[in-house]
Amino acid sequence: EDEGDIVALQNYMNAQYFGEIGVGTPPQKFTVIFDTGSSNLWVPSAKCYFSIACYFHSRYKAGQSSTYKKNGKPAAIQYGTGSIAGYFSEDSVTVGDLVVKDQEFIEATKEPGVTFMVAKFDGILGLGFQEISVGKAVPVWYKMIEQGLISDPVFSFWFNRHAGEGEGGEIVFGGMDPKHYIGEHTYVPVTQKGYWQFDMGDVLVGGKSTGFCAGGCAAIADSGTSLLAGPTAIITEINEKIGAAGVVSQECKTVVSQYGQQILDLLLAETQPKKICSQVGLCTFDGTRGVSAGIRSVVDDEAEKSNGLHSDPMCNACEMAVVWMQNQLSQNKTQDVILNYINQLCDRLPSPMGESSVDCGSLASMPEIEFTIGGKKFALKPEEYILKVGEGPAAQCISGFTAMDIPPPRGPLWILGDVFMGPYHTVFDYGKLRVGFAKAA
Amino acid sequence: ASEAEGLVRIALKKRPIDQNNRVATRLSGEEGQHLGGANSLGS
Repeated sequence: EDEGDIVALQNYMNAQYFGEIGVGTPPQKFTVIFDTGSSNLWVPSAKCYFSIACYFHSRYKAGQSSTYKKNGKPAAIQYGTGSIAGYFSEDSVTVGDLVVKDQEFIEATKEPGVTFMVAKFDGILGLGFQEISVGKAVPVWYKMIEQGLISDPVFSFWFNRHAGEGEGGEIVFGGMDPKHYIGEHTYVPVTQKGYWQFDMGDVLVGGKSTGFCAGGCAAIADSGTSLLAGPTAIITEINEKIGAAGVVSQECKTVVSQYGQQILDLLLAETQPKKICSQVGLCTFDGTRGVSAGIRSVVDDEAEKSNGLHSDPMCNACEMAVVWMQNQLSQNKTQDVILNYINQLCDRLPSPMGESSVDCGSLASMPEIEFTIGGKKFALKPEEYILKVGEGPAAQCISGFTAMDIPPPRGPLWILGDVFMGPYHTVFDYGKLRVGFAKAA
Repeated sequence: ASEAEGLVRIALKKRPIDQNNRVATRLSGEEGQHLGGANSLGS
């Protein structure tokens, strides 16, 4: 924490793919998530006494390993949905046929709450960069390279989407298996070392631009997340097209009814879109992006609270409305149609990091959603981005998209989890610092 | 064949999302909010 480590993208509860590793000599087996969104290895410790979660999982017994080395440095990782704490130890780690020697890892002695109690995995093996490793521990992947255990500093993921439970796919260290993908990979450079982060372009729904990422968004390939998380403005448009239930936003409705026409007029007068919300008085403009007018002064803030017009949600709603309107205008829609459409979008706002239900019978009429990566379009079909829970008449369908807003300069940001990495075989090239995607076989 | 190619393969297991898991996710999400997320990307 003192070192300002940033680790918290994952929704581990929903993580779907696990593999087995061994820790110690002889190897003690653990089921772990191979997670490209973090960089530490941790497993529950035999010395975890007061967290129920530990008793539901395999626990590491240092005393039973001939290669164990004491370290003892305390460590804690706080995730978005839970936390672990414990101390560092060193031991051999068996990954497939490889034995990684003197690997630093966290023996978790505390796993409070329900997060890891109901988890089907014991621990997490991070495949991110050392820059985001808690305690600056050297990741397992780095050690594999250092110890010459693999020839090529590349690993790749293939998720078998058609498999039943128990046959989830393969992670290949040292390269890729040509049987796992079709055609060539499209590679994009890693833009911020730490996560496997790269620049992504426009997101299209049913072949039409959503506008929000047309000027570029960041994206992180994260095998530790199940769903696809992205900016609310885009998820709302997707929700509207796939009929996903949303939360009615009164702020959004107010912006449309009271400021809609004014915003449209300003757009038609070719006012710089980023300045519009400040011009109508809903945000201030700091030169790079809209900021809530509520930060101007405490007095202003109190006044704004009383009239309810200048709060953050109003500014956010205005900024989304501008993007939506701009996009509709580029499609030559009439003003009435635009205002009506934006009003409809106000009923479809997703709850942050929440899930949205959709009608299982409507999959055929749902659009393809395309992501622009490296100038190429990567499409997801409804059957790929809608997750079915249960079988037969009891089946429920949930959208694979969830909303998450990361402000600039880091955002807007997409997290491409298993929903994306299923249809697209993903290569993580550490040597050339790039990520590659190809249609999965 | 994999050894000759210098590849190491790790089989992955898949667990379908089920109702219990979704409930637990919701609970843990609420728990996460209480934790404050000092290390979270969002903050």
